[in-house]
Amino acid sequence: MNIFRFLGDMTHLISILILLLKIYATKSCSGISLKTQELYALVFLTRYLDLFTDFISVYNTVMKLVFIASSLAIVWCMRNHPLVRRSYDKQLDTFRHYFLLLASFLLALLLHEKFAFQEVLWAFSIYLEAVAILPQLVLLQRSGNVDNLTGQYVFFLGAYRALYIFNWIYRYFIDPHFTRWIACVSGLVQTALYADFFYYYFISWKNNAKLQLPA
Amino acid sequence: LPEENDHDEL
Repeated sequence: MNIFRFLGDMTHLISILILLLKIYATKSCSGISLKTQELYALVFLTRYLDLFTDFISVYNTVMKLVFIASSLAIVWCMRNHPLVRRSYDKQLDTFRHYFLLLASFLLALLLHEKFAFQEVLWAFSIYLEAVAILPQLVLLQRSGNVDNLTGQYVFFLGAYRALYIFNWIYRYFIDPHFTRWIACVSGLVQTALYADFFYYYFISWKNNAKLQLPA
Repeated sequence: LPEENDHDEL
């Protein structure tokens, strides 16, 4: 464990806590893409299959449980909670995310560390996480004004993988045999997808103005 | 160090 990865995990946890706060405090999920949340739930479920077979550390196990439980709770809430589901922007959240599922799965069948069930699903979860934010970013562009908590949520979500890139650079310097090409290249793509969001987020922060994404 | 494809990261 190194500081970059720890900060990355904490940033990821903060983004989830912000989303839970928004949904719990405002009883609303306006501006949040259910499709992105469903993709994240699938990312965690397919990545943490080793939850009960490989014990790495208490921290690792606890964080995996938190990520799985929170992502499922958010999806459940957005689908079933009477107040929350009414505020879901169904007509704006129209990204065809099934293509993302299919593309990630096909890529995982081609590119993986080992052709084994758990490894192919692990690679699938890595590729899927890289593109899972797309429905959310498209929804933000369509909904125009972005409320504060949603903006913070997406910002921390993008920042976490950026910190992981520093973690991979650090681990490479510590041990040149350390290569995680699949995670690293996907992480770069994932962070790059946030580039324009980060730009408009920075502009809104500099001008102390509301976050506006161009349509 | 965990072997290569041990996924010790979240």
